[in-house]
Amino acid sequence: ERTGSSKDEL
Amino acid sequence: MNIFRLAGDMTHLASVLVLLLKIHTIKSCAGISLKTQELFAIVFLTRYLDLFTNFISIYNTIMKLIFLGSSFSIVWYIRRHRVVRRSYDKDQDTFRHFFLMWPCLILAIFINEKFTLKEVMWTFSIYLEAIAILPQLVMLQRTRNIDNLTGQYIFLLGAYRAFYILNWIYRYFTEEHYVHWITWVAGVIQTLLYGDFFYYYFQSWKNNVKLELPA
Repeated sequence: ERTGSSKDEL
Repeated sequence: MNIFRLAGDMTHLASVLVLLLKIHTIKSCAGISLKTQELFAIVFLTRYLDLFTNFISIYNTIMKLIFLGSSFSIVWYIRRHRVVRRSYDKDQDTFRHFFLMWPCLILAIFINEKFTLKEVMWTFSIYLEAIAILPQLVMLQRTRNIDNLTGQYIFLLGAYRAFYILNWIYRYFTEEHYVHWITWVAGVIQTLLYGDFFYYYFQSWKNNVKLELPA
């Protein structure tokens, strides 16, 4: 999965 | 989701559970800084503004709800609970914590990835989380005597940050467009703050003696 977003972290 | 990220989230979750366990079963918050707990509650509140508008996964939503719920209930316990609040060492917890919020807010207004309310609040939460542990560390330094659960709580929090750095390194090499200077710099600073504590924690563990910080 290549999303590259830190918004999926908590 | 990689193994480092999962380990980071699990140690974070464990830290919260250890603290709730201490408060709920022993009915004591001795050695715990209310100031740090209030800052964590503000961190989660400002970071998860997109809780209901930006769906990522069931896992993410549940974890966000757990962190929001636990941080606010910990603050409630220390401030309002009939028994727990009596164990709060108010005199040792004198850090002017709300003053930490201004530099974070100003920094977030000027240094962010996008100038929107949600993005600035998210960035603010990243900066604030980096230094939210300071009142707790100051309190530890003052009381010096640290009970097992408090020691484990802070150790798990530090472990969570260390795993997140490994997670970023992993993601940097495996994902495209994964460069996030703001979270990285704030995250590294946050992890470094635990360095001193880690040192004494491992010393006490290695020598099998009670954890005590030097004066």
